[in-house]
Amino acid sequence: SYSPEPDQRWMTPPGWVPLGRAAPEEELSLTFALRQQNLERLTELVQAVSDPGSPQYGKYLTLEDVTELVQPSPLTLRTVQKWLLAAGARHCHSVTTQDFLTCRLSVREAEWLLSGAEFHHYVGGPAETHAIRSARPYQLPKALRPHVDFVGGLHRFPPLSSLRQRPEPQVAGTFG
Amino acid sequence: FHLGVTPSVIRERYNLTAQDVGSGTTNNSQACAQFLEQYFHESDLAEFMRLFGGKFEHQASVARVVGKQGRGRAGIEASLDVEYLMSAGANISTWVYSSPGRHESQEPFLQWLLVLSNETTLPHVHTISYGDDEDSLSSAYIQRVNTEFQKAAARGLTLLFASGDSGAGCWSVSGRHQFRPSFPASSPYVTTVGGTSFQNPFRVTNEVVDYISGGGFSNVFPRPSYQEEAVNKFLSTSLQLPPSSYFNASGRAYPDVAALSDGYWVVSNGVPIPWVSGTSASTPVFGGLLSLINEHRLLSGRPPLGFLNPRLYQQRGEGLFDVTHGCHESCLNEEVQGEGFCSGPGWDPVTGWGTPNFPALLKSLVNP
Repeated sequence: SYSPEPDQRWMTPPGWVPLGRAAPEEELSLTFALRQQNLERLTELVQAVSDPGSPQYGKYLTLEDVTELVQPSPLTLRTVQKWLLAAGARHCHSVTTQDFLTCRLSVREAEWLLSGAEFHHYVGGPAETHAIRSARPYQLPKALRPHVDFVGGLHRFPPLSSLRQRPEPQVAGTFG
Repeated sequence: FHLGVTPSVIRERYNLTAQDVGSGTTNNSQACAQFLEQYFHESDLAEFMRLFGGKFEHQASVARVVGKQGRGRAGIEASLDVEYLMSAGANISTWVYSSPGRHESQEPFLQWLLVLSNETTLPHVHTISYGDDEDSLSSAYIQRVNTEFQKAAARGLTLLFASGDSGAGCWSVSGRHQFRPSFPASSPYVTTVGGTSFQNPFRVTNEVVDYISGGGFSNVFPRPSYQEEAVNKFLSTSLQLPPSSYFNASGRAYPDVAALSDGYWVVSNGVPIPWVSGTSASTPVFGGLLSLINEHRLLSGRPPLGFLNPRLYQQRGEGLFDVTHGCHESCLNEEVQGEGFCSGPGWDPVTGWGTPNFPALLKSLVNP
C-alpha cells in the first residue's frame, strides 16, 4: 500500500476538540478525487483564453468541453468503482466531469478500505461546528496509485472564522 | 466624515455613480461562497439595503442559495459577503453558496469544488473567503485543487480569493522563523485580494495597507510568467525587504489586487454591527466591481473577463489606485519585529497592484 498524502497535516488543528471514537456503524460521506487526463493541454487552453493577445482570448470552454478533456480514463473509473463496491460503498455519486466520486460508507467499511485511518468526532469554533475526521494517516492499495489523487473527508477540518470585530479605531487629537 | 465603511463610502472611494449598477437585462451573475457553516438570512440583506442602499438601484434578495439553509443564527461572515457583493455589484443576479447541513465527514471547500464540476451554468464571478496554511495541506491535494481552478478558468469563471488576515504569517521551520503562505491565495490560477484601510478612518481619503492583509510568496507554486516582470521589479527596488531566509523569492507572489478591509458595517440577525474587518470584506467588494465591468462587456457582446491575472499584469495595474504606504504583520521577533512586506510603487506583496478606481478600471478592461 502507499500513502497518497504523506505530507498532509493530520493532527488536530487549533480550536478543535476530540470527542472520542466514531462508532463502527456510523455513516460517513467520503470524496474520492480520481486521476484526470490531459492536464498539460488544459494549462495551454487556460493561457490561450486568458491572454488578451491570443486569438483564443475569451473563447471559453463549456463544461462538456472540459469533461471531454480531463475525465478519468475508463480503466481508472472501472478500477476505482470495483474497489469501492468490494468495500461495501453505496450511494456513490459522481459529477459531470466524472473526476470526483462521493460515497457513503460505514466507519467500519471506511477503516477497512483506507488502512490506518481511525475516525473520531470533533467539535470546534464559536459555532460549535462538528466534524468526523481521522486521527491517523491513511493508506491505499498500491494498485490504486495511478487512479486516485486523494480522499477527501479524512484530515482537513472546516475553517473557523477569521473575521475580526476590531475596536473602534482611536485617532488621536485631530478629530472631535 | 463617516463612522465606518458602508456601501456609500465604498462607492464614493471607488468613484461609482448611481448609474454604475447592473442593467437587469443581461445574463450577468455573481456568487459568494463561505464555508463557516453560517446561515445567511434574506431579512438581513433587506434590512441592510433599507439602511444603506437608498442611493443606488439594487436587488434586495439573492437569486439562488446553494447549500441547505436553516433557521439558525446568521453568521457575520455570511451576511458580510452577500451584503457587500450585492452593493458593489449592485442590481446583478447573485448566488450564495454556504455549507451548513453538510455531512460531518465532508470537507466544505471540496464540496464547493464539486458544485463547480457539476453545474453547466455558473455565475461569472465568484468571491471565496477560505484559506489554509500551505504547509498544512498535502501536495496531492494542493495540486489537484489547482487543477480545479484551471478547469474554472478555462470556462471563463473569475475566482477571487481573500488573501488572508494574518499578514505574511509566521511559523518556525527547524528552529528558524519563516513567513507562512496561504492556499488557495497562492494558486497561480486565481485572483487574490488583499486589504487596505483609510489613512484617516473617519474620512474618505487615500488608502494605506491594512496590517492584516495576507501576502507573500508560495512555497509550492513557482512564479507564473505573467507576473515575472512585476515581481522582479518589486524585489529589485523595495527598500524594506525582509531577510531572504523568511520567504521563497521564486514562488508565486500574491495578492494581485486589494480593496478596503477595515471597519465595515454589517447587518446580521437584524442588528447593524460596526467595525467588522478582514479580507473577506475586501474580496466581495472587488468582485462586485468586476461584475459591473462584465455587465458592460456583456451589453456590448463581449465575453466575461474570466481568469483576470494575465491581463491585469499585462496592463500593469492600469485603472487601480496604487497603495504605497504601510506594511503588514509577520513574525514577532527581534529580526523582523512583526513587520512583513511593505507596499511600494507598482505591484507589491501586500496590496498587489492596488484598489479599484472604477471608471479607469472599466475603461481598461471593457475592450477587447
